[in-house]
Amino acid sequence: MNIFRLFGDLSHLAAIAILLLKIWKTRSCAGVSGKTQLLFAVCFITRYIDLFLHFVSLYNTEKVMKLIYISASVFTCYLIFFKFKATYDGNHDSMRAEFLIVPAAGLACLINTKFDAIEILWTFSIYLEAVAILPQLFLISKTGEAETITSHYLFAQGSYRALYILNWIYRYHYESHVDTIAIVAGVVQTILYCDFFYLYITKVVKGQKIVLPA
Amino acid sequence: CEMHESHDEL
Repeated sequence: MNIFRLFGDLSHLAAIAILLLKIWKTRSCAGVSGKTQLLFAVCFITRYIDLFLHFVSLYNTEKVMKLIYISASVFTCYLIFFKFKATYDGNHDSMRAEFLIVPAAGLACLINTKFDAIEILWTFSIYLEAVAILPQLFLISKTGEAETITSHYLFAQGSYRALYILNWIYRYHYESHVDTIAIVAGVVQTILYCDFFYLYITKVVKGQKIVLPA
Repeated sequence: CEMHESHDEL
């Protein structure tokens, strides 16, 4: 474990907590893409499937973190699609999730480190996570704005994988460890946030709201 | 060298 990975995971936990707080406090999921949250839940379940297969006692923080990620993302989907369904902005959350899931599944079958079920599921979850934020960014471009709290969520979510890139550089240099699939997907994922990062740093940090040119 | 162990990151 190195500082970049630690802060990456903390940033990821912060993003999940910020979103849950926003929905719970405002009792509304306006401006939040339910599809992105569904895709994240699929990512966690397919990536941490080993938790279900051979459940081992929660002997380390990693198992606890995986359970937190899975339960928090499923709970977020429950809030969006059930509890606060009336506030879900369905007609703006219109990016076709199939256009993300099918290519990720296809690519996972073509490019992977080992052709076995668990490895393919892990690879699928890595590819899917890289593009899972697209429906959320698409929704913001459709509505033309993002609530400040949602911007903080996106900043934390984007920073998590950006910090992981630093973690991979660190591990390559000091541990000669390299996981090419995770690195390439993580770089793609972070690049997708660049436009948002620019808006966040030039606007939200100065207290303005993000309003996209309509 | 690429040490291929099971993916040990979240």
